[in-house]
Amino acid sequence: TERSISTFDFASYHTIEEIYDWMDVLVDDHPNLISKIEIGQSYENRSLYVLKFSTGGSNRPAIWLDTGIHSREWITQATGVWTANKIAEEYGQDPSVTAILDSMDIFFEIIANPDGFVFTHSSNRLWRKTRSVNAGSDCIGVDPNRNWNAGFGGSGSSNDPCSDLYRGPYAHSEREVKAVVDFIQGHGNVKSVISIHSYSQMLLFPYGYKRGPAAHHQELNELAKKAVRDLAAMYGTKYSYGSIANTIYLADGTTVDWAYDNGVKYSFTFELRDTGRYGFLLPSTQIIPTATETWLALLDIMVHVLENPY
Amino acid sequence: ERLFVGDQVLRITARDEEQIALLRVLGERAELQVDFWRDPTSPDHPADLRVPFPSLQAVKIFLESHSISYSIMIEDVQELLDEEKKNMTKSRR
Repeated sequence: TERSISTFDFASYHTIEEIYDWMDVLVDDHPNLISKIEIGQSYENRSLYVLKFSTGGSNRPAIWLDTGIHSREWITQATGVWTANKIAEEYGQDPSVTAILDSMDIFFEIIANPDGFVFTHSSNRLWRKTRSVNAGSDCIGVDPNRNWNAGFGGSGSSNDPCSDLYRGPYAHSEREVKAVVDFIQGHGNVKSVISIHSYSQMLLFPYGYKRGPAAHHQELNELAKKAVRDLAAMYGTKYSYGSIANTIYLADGTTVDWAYDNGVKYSFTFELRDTGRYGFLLPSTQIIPTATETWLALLDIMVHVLENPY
Repeated sequence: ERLFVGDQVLRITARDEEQIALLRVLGERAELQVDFWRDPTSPDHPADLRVPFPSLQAVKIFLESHSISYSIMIEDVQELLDEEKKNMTKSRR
């Protein structure tokens, strides 16, 4: 089989095998820029892969991106694929991307919940959680965005294993979460964490587990404001923005709260399109428009991280 | 494979905090097996609720009896899933 980036259809949804194969092709095509790292394995022993974009240096400041932690949010994995390709294409072409990668690394986990993703393809398209077995319950899985050690165990999460918001038995009980925790802490120089979800068109930042403002609230708010304005410039897609607690609701144990509490100032989470006609079943014709507009906001955040070292 | 034939997704607009509390109660009724795609949070943000076909009557009666306004966002979830699957197969070919 001929393996080529040019035959990959970015405007379609893909299986995990197709995406993992595509990652290898991307790495092969950009050997001096991209490498693939296995940061751990999922509950069902699937590899947790991260694409590392780096032009060299040692332990450079880094940006972490992840998509698909809630497996049914297919637009996010698809946006992840498009975005990773975009970063590769734009290095050496676009001055912003070039400047970022000349001094920082980008780590991109495109399928953050592989077991759940496979399950959405084979058995239940609307599966959200991991696939770990819960002792003493017939119900499977933990919500990996309630499993982080940041206000773990309180509002907006559940202690019922049958709930879609089940937080798990303890913080970082999920391998998929623990692998990221270990990676980011082991790296020690991650400056931004951007976790991508869908849907409802929001750009959010800490905190989710408490209503009080984060220490850098004003800066994060200003940056979010600019990012959603630039995003809207492409197709007019309207995003709201603000802290998780004040924009949606109190939610404990989330990725970006954990990142922020562990010293990553620029912690954001996206809720991508749609306006509510399709929910998690956004037609594939919307993948590229979604990814294209999201790119503008992502780039704003990444450039800000570059220009505001701390 | 789990099918979602006849399941609907309702877009619900709560008027006030009281109605939001009622929606949360609805979500906790395990026998209905409803699934909030967007949770009820504040009157500014509509909630989206997937309702399995067998629970449709009960859920709609609940909403109407409490004067909670809603519209049907997705008429038949399975129809969309079939469409999605068809598109993927076509694209792969």
